[in-house]
Amino acid sequence: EPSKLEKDEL
Amino acid sequence: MNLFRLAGDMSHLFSIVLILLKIYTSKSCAGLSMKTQELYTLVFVTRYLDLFYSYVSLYNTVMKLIFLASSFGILWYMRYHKQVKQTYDREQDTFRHYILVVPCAVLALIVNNELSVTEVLWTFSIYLEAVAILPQLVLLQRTKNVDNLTGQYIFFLGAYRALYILNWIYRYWTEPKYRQYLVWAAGLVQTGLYADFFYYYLKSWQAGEKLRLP
Repeated sequence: EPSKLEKDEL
Repeated sequence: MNLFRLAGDMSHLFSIVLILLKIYTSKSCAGLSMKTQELYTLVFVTRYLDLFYSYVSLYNTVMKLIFLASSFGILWYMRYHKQVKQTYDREQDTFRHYILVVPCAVLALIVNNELSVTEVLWTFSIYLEAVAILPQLVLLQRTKNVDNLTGQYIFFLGAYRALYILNWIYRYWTEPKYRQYLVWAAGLVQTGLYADFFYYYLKSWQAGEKLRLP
């Protein structure tokens, strides 16, 4: 599920 | 975190340090586009709203705070510092914000991972970052007098993006679950915008001269 992608970059 | 990502972040950070150094030591912001700086500030504000609701690492949090603080710091200097604000090329820096902000906002509403306020704002920041350098590049073309620090600033900003692409390629192979197509597309566009600049920068550098644009 794309929306659950963790945003771990700046 | 891989080395490409770290090097990319450091390059980004270094570009900001350079610009602050230039402003602080020369008390001048000649050649810098306030429009680009304002757009970057908007990028950081809309993207780092996640400081309030998600935590990844101390490193990420600290870097986010540094990017936010430094972008507001640069803007403060350009707008309010007695000497610095007089060196701003107001007549040349005429790029209109809405030309970039409106299409990015519309695109973020249409193409996103989830139609929620935070997600659309985050997506908007991704799109806007890709094109936020344009006013600076236009200003560069117009004034043609590129001092070393401004040239280096743009160079390191471009290097940051190029290193992020290497980071994505690395993560594509090492992390099967990491697939950020939207971010990658925007990142490719952003790096592409620097291609022309890089070409002239490296040419001037090879010739051992100051950066000159045709």
